[in-house]
Amino acid sequence: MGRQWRLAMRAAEQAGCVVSASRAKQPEAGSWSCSGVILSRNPGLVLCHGGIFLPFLRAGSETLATAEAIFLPGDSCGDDLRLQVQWAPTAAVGSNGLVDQGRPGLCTPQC
Amino acid sequence: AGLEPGPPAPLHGRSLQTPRRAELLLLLSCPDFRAHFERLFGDEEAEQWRFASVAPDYEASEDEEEDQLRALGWFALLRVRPSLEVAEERGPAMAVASLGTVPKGAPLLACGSPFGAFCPDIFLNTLSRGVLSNAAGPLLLTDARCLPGSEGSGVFAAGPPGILVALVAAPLCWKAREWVGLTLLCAAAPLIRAVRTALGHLRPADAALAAVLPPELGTPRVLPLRSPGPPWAAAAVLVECGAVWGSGVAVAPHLVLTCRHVVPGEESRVLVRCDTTESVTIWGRVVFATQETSPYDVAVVSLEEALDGIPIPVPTKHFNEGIIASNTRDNTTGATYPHLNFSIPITLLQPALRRYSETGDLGGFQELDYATEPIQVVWRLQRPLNEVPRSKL
Repeated sequence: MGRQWRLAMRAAEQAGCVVSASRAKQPEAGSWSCSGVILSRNPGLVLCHGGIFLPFLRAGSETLATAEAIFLPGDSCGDDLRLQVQWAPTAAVGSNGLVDQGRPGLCTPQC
Repeated sequence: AGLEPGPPAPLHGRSLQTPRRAELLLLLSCPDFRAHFERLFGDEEAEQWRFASVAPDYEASEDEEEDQLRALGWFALLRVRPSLEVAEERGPAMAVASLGTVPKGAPLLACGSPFGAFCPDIFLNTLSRGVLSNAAGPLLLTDARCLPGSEGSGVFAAGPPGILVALVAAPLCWKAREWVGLTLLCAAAPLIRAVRTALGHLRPADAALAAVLPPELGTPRVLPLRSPGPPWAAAAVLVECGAVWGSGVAVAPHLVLTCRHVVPGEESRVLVRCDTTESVTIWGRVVFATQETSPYDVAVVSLEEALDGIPIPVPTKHFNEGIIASNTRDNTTGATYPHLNFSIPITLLQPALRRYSETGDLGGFQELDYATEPIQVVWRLQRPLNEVPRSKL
């Protein structure tokens, strides 16, 4: 279980990121942030919580309460939405389960 | 060293990546998650629940609370703008666990950033271990500790590595101004499916992105409304006594052990609910409850009908784990610590239980009212009295 946990922890850490949302024209108005998961690195796709987008919804938060709303396009939020994603440095896991620290560009046998 | 902050410490000896710009591709929700959430927490009884990431003393406006509830089941797909410095950056392979393939009680690992973007040098990728505590469709519960800002964190299976089970929907759940300590999750599989569908509908030009989404592992199956869990868990029953409720353990087909504080006062008739394959409700009678002054917070309930089909636990002989008797409350601050519990070894209760089962004699239980002073001291969270030093005179 110990080695399995270590590998699971490493994989979880490499998928973790933090997402911040702020107003491009009013950065002083503050920022909203949450955690996220990196689904793919190339191209970079991240899934995060939707709560941080509430202040940016053009039609207000009621949009989310609409029963038939399952998904909304990105332009449901105002143009001044500025998003940033930050993650920890990549440490690729080799086939032997060991981690190569700090060597950029390495990857698993097949991502 | 002074108190002035120094340069940020590198994470695990390596510097953090510079934040990257990203664009919002779409917002999505899981309709099943929303439906289950509405069913479980949407009625009047649910008024005492709070899913806000703030302490219960914080007086959020009604609008704020409504907004938070609306957003609870919503997630967002972002595309990170490519970086020129790292042309080819890849992480470990990820897959998504199919709905229902992770059993109740399975170990889980949550990885998130408590307090969001605040101080990522310390908080980014904070790990927390727990189990899948319960499941209702795609609405999952875990006891892994998650803090405000952890919304959106990935929750992974313990193995094989890189299996995404769920995303955190609400990291803190308060009920009646007490922290419950469970975290609400939304299963990842229906979310990823929703992403695929949404990409096709809303962004046909980006439909190719669906190909890089993590694949689903395991055979999807139709889920029961609730995960049945391991068979021994059926011995745990709900005990309702007037407005008070708590847990109990069926120790014989007609006998349930619970806590005295669950069946308080004059109420002697209680309702016992058992959640096996079908929900069973049986009336019972409190035949014994320790006195208020006793440190053993124990009550015995005799049922009017037998609990059929429940595996009755076999009490251990050399093990000092027993029923949970009480959690801990600091009467000065009013704070409750749900994770600090007193337990009564079943080895201590077993002789009385056996005597009652065989002869109907409650005398064995009555001995619990006369606990020795050291046990009284522990119950009051007092320090053991030192021996009084003898006078040399």
